[in-house]
Parts: sequence; C-alpha cells; structure tokens
Amino acid sequence: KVGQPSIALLAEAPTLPLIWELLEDVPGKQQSKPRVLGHPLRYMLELYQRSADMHGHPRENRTIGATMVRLVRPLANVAKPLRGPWYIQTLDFALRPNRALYQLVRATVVYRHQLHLNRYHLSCHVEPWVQKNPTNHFSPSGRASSKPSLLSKAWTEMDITQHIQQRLWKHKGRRILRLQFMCQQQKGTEVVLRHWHGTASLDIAFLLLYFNDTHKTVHKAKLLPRGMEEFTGRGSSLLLRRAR
Amino acid sequence: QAGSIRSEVPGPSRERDKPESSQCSLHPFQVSFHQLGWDHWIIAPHLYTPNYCKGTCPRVLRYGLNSPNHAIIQNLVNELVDQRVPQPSCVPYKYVPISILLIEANGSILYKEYEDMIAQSCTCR
Repeated sequence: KVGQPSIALLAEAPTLPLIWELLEDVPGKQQSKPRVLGHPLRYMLELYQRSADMHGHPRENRTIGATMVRLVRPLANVAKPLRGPWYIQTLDFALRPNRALYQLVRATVVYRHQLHLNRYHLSCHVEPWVQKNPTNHFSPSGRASSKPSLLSKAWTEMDITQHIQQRLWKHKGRRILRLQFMCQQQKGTEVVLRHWHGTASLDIAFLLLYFNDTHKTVHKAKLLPRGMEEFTGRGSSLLLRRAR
Repeated sequence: QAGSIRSEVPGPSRERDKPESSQCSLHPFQVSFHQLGWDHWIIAPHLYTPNYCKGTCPRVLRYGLNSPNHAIIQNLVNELVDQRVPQPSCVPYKYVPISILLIEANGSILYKEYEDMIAQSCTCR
C-alpha cells in the first residue's frame, strides 16, 4: 500500500467521521475532475479568501455565519417559449438528503439580474416555482439584495431560506428546488428567440446553502453526561493537587 | 514533591540523558494535497500544515505540558511500581481547524471548516 496515498485506503477505518465524509463527498480519482468555471467558482474563491487565509486558517473576523457553504448549480436550464414580454427559464436544483449533523441556517439564490445577449438587454428576476394553488404564496425572507463585495454589478442575491425550510427541507428522499428565471426585454429592443435559447448554456443562477455543524455539541453531550462537567470542573484540580 | 521522588527512583534519569530537543514538543510539518492524492478535488488551500508531536515525556510532568491526572499517575506507576506500564505518550493537545474549498462529485462547490485538523500544541498523556 506504500505509494498509494488515497482516501480509499482510509476506508478501513470506517469509524472516523471525517473519512466517511470524504468518501461520500469526493469524486473518485478515476473520475474526471468536474469542470467548474466561471462565476460560481469565482464567487466561492472570493468567499474562501474572505473567510480563510492562504494557509487555510479560518479568519477570526469572518462574517460567513456558517461552518459549511455549498454552492449548487442547476441540473438543467429549460428555456420556455416567449410568454408576452417575458422570457422564462425553469431551473431545477437537486438538494441532497438531510444529515442530522448539519443544520441549514440560510439559503440564497444568486442570479444575473441583467443579461446582455449580443446587443439586447434583459432585466431578470427569480421566483420559486409553486404549484398552482390558491393557498400557495411565495414570500422571500428578505428582498433581493446585491452585495458589491462578492457580486459583480450584474448579479443579485435573494434569500429563500423560509421557502426551502417550509416546503422542501423536511421531505424525505429526492428533493428538487424548482425556480423560474424570468427576464423582460428592455424598451425598444426585441430579443431574437435563438439568443434566448442560447442562455440555457450560461451560468445564470446558482444556489447557496449555509450550514452549521452540530457535531461538536453532540459529541460533547455524549462525552459528558449531565452533572459530569461540574464534577470534572471542581474535582480535577483537587485530584491534581493530591497526585502531585 | 517531585524532587524527593526523583531522588528515590533508582537508575539513571532518562531526562538527563536526553538532549532538550528530544523532549515532547510540536514539530512544524507541511504537506501538499497533491502528496496526499487529494488535489483532484481540493481547490484551496494547496498546502496543509498538520504538524506533529514528537519526543520523550519527562519523568515529572510539569504544568506546561497540560497532562491529565491519569498521565501523572501512569508515570508514577511506570517509575515506582511496574515498568510494563508504559510512560505517557507525546500527543497533540490543542488543534485548530482548517477551511477547505472543494469540488464535489456532482460539480457542487463546498466551503467547509474541518475541526481538529492542525496540531497547535502537545501534551504527555
């Protein structure tokens, strides 16, 4: 096994949570490296640089508010036919199964609110897709807001935590978040439909899921039953003095 | 009463024979994710400094080593009662986390802070 520095070898230690996690999350070495380019990668690199130094030490003053952030790209973009002045795309995002150790603290969708197709300009926004039902309302937790430090001018971030938590998070099995990306042509221009269909290959939106790791608190609770902390807190110094 | 214990224990002092550098301490160590075979999915950082602890544990465990009561007792047992019971070992005491940016198999990008990834200080236990 010497000369095979691979996490596959570490699978022999299945009790280690880190190893399980790596085995689950990591693409196999034989598998080609997933291609992630463009704005999603730039966004996450900037988020990383703001949250950790070049050696990977988390910054003291980081404002990320979570210990894990997952950027999810849409499974496929489907450009729909023109509906009046609206150009609409359906975006599906696959959400992984819930894991008890991670608590979802925030979910946002980052999208382009301005699209330039050749010389045509479109203004866009995103709406969660909800089944036609009079009781269904979408109310985003906050208004769409652009954050100049992480996003370029054409991108906007919208909080959809409430929507995900209420409608999707507790579902078991495969969960798909469906969003509608809706664009309107600016006055005096008319986008050629083939240009609109061409946007299906562009990065126009991605999902950000913020989690906190509850492992530490669970671990501590398991190690120290109720009352034990007090015992160890007071007792240990006494015992130390006696031993010395 | 460390001094009196020392004088009562027969045989040469292991501490006295060892140079200062061989005592339990933190050793800086850096490795690249390429060397670990993980560079195909880790985007940042490129280098990882896990460090390690190495060295002999002294006969009398001083405060700075943060040894637990058990280690102190085990040392005494080794010295005074039964040498088959080993001396405490030099192991990491405090750790700090590392932030990693990685690509998942499905193309998602993950920022994650992994706890206890870098040894920051050592202890005898």
